[in-house]
Amino acid sequence: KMRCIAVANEKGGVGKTVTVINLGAAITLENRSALIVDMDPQANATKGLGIDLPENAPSVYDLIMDSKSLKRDDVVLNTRWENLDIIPSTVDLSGAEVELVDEEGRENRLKEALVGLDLDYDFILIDTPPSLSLLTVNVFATAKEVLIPCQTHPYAFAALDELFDTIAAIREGINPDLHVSGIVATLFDKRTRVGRKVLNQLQSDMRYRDLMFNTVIRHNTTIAESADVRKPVVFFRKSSFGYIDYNDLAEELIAKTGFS
Amino acid sequence: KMRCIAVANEKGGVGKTVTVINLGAAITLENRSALIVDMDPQANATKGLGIDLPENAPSVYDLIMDSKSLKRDDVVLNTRWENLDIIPSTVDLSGAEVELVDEEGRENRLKEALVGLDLDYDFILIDTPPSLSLLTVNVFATAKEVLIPCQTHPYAFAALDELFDTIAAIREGINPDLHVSGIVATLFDKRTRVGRKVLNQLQSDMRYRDLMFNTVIRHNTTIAESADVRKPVVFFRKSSFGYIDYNDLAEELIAKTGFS
Ligand SMILES: Nc1ncnc2c1ncn2[C@@H]1O[C@H](COP(=O)(O)OP(=O)(O)OP(=O)(O)O)[C@@H](O)[C@H]1O
Ligand SMILES: Nc1ncnc2c1ncn2[C@@H]1O[C@H](COP(=O)(O)OP(=O)(O)OP(=O)(O)O)[C@@H](O)[C@H]1O
Ligand SMILES: [Mg+2]
Ligand SMILES: [Mg+2]
Repeated sequence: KMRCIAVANEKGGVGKTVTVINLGAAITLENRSALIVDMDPQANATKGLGIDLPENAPSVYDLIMDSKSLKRDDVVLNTRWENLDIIPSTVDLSGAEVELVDEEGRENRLKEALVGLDLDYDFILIDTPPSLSLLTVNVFATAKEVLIPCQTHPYAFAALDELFDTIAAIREGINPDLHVSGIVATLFDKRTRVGRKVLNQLQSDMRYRDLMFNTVIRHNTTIAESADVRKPVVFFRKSSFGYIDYNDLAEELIAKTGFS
Repeated sequence: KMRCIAVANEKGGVGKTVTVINLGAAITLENRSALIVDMDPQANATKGLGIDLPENAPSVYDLIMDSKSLKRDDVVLNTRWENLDIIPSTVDLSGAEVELVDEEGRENRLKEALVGLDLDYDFILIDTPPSLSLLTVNVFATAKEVLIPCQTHPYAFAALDELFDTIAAIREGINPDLHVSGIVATLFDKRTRVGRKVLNQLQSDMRYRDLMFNTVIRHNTTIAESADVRKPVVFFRKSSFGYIDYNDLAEELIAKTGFS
């Protein structure tokens, strides 16, 4: 049974892209296959996995605008790592919002396009931009689960409220199956008072505590270094915190199939 | 002469809000007045300055949707610190994008509203969300300068390209006066190779090097702590890196009146 997971948080810079890249890679180390779908016009997941798209190559933008004309092999690319594929993004995607404004059913474009590709992976992870715009709504209409990276900082914690409201609205309207599969604390530095405080808030707040992954992603310079060499950290340095934490998260996600 | 500055970068989590709050505060330590305009629906600048808006109090959303009915004292609030005022935001602002989609001149709403308030400050700093959407376009139509915080990391560096294209398009279309007053490196940690590498790229790239502020904002836990107590770091701990760096940035900005 294929699991389709949106990785989302409207707060910027909380580790959405880092989580998509590294969780995807770690899933393949658990002998499962993963497809990354990059739904951010900044295409950081695409770049972070070493993909340089030729000038007019099709991307997720073409899939959303005109899926009928595309076959799977046109848009689903292999990365250098086995069992880890990607549907890449380009800056063209930032035009989709305005171009689709008058289209009927514009929120279901991604969903219909992916169904048409007849995909076969254990996991699909979809990276989202830091906004609750049409692109993110498309992702929420497509996925069954939402995985929420939350930086251990007050601004990121405060953003959860609005995100949960949006997910509830999507569930009532366009996608009744959508549920939060978990919140993962990210960029955690146990030496800072504010980091420990926010982690404690996440783990004790009635609204979030049952959704928290046990795994906490620690602040780890190797993760930033791995982004610079365009590799997942799990394929960059085996002894790093990043390697350990994302492997733990993958194991926990795979084990956590029961929905809450 | 009032200087109106947009603080913008589509990449999330690069320190836009931290810069607006702390640069605004540091400007008041140079005996000048500053108004913060919070144009992010997440309202982090509003919360970060200790403002808790009552349920139906007017905010920047009301100003954009119906400015004629509002007087200055309805929307311009004092903070606890002298010469530092704010036009607050609320989550309602996220509705403006859709609500204004068919309105003529929707990109000039903020500009017309601020003109109508007859403001008198040395500096106006406008915080933006991490996207190049209608809200950010409104800010680019209003401001004369753009100050770009750029985290010393590959993803943030890569985002500059698109941001400069957008600013060029705004300059040709709706606001010929708009120019980049500077790029400030943020979250800099000199101990990391990738941090030093990206700072070097910023300081040597033909497109950006003449725009770089000499001041570099260092990664500094006190800044995150100050956000937690909802104070600018310059009013929270006088001996911290954050205090030093944002004061340096304010001095440099005030001195840098010549346009490039
Ligand atoms: N565990 C970590 N340790 C150290 N640095 C990290 C970690 N996770 C993320 N980062 C760094 O933090 C920054 C933000 O991460 P990332 O770009 O993945 O966030 P995002 O939520 O996808 O941002 P955006 O909102 O712009 O899409 C990047 O510079 C990234 O390398
Ligand atoms: N110099 C710094 N040292 C340490 N932490 C910092 C520094 N600048 C920003 N931060 C932290 O980094 C995170 C991102 O900062 P901030 O929220 O200001 O970025 P932003 O660009 O406004 O994000 P968004 O794109 O979501 O609006 C916050 O947790 C903030 O406290
Ligand atoms: Mg991202
Ligand atoms: Mg911000």
